[in-house]
Amino acid sequence: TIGAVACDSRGHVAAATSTGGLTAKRWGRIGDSPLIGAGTYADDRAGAVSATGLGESFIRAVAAHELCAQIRIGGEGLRAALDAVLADVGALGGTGGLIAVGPNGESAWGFTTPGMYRASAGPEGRQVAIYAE
Amino acid sequence: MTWKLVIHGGCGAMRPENVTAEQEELARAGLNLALDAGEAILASGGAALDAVEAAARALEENPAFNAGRGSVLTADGHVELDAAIMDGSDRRAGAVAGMRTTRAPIAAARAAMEHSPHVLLTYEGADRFAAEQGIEQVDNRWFVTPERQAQLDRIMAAGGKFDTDIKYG
Repeated sequence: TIGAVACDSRGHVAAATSTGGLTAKRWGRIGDSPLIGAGTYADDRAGAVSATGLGESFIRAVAAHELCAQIRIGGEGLRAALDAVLADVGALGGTGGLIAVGPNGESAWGFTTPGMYRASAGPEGRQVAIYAE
Repeated sequence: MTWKLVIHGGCGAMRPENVTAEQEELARAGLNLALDAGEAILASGGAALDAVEAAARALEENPAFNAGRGSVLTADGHVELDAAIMDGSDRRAGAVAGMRTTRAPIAAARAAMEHSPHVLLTYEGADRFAAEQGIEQVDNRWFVTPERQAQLDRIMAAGGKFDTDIKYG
């Protein structure tokens, strides 16, 4: 699974996710990536989110929308909302990762697997990483 | 207002001891190419929606990642593609699932958002819609790489339970 979230200079956010799913899947199984609100969500009132991991848990947690709702309704910060959603996914038995950006250009990422291919760019420069720091 | 782009190439059981230096280098190079594609749009005042599509397209084309070409394989050995895109300014969204012949899944998702009255299109219908929108169609084998075929072979030889540990995704 791959994903991208962005905030532009007008404060608009957007999210994109694309995947081949899980190896050896059958029966027409679809994970969270194409389900709006689960693996992909964007709302200028909160932020943009893309997920990767065991899709079934991200679907049940409605992860991407939940992260935005914790910000929009709960008043949480981006980092705290992301950590809370990853913990919720874990409580449902799943592992994976999230990337998120806010309409003010703030960003966060987190993952509960040994590694996540991730990178960011902004006027301040770039970061590229794979393993837990 | 400042711009920002964040991308991921998937998560899983990768550790320094099970990722070769060459795989790591390919992944880092792929991530940087995707940042190049999105940054070129954002740094010149472009839209977040265009930037995430451009970055996702760069990653879909890169066989190092599980999307587009280089996707993992289903139990019966073919590739099924899913994608979604969403614009935070008005919460329009487009998504596709189960596609087999559309080269650019994220472009098909965006076409679903902008040129159909629906959000989610699936399987043959989604491929047919993408073809009608002029999005390139390829044979399903175009997406398959020897590495992914070998991963499927290993899983099937071990009993065929799908990859819940996300060893390969």
